[in-house]
Amino acid sequence: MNIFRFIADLLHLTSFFILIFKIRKSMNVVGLSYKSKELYLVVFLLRYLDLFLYFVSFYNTIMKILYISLTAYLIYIIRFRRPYCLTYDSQNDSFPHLKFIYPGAALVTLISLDYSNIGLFEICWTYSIWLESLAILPQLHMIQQTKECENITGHYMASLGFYRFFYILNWIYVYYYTEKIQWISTLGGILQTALYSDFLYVYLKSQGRKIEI
Amino acid sequence: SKSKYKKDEL
Repeated sequence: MNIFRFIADLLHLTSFFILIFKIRKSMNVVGLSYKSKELYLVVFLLRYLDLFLYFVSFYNTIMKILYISLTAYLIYIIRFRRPYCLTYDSQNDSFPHLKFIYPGAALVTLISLDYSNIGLFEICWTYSIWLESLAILPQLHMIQQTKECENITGHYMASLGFYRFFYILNWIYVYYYTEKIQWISTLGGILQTALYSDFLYVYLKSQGRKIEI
Repeated sequence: SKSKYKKDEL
């Protein structure tokens, strides 16, 4: 554990609480993509299958359980909890996200380099890395449809975007001291941050004013 | 070995 990874994890955790705060305060879920949340739930459920395989640390275990449960809770609020779910904008949450869930899974299974002893978990983990890198697309699509996004939604998306950026700093740090590199997570993280970069640029430039896309 | 595949990141 180093400071970059710790900041990254806290940013990630913060993004959930910003979102819960936004929904409670505004009493609506306008501008939020349910589909992105659904993808994140698949990501966490697949990646954290290792909760049943081995123990790393209390910190990791608690974070994993929080990521899964907070994502499930937000899905419940956005789609099923009244009155919030009545304001869900399904018209603009129109990204065809299911179209890359299945081809992606097939692709990862096919290009796995280490068939012999990789095991099902390794394939699930790899897939979760790539799926996470794309999971924000429905949310980005949504704010592009509406051409603007509320400040607090912007804070939520920015903390979610900067979290992976700080993981990149963490990987650079780890590589510098140990010369170890995990290519899949590093490349997935770079792709993920790149997809956010446009938004993060606009976010930083807006400096708290209304974010227009 | 099993530890080779142990993931310590989130």
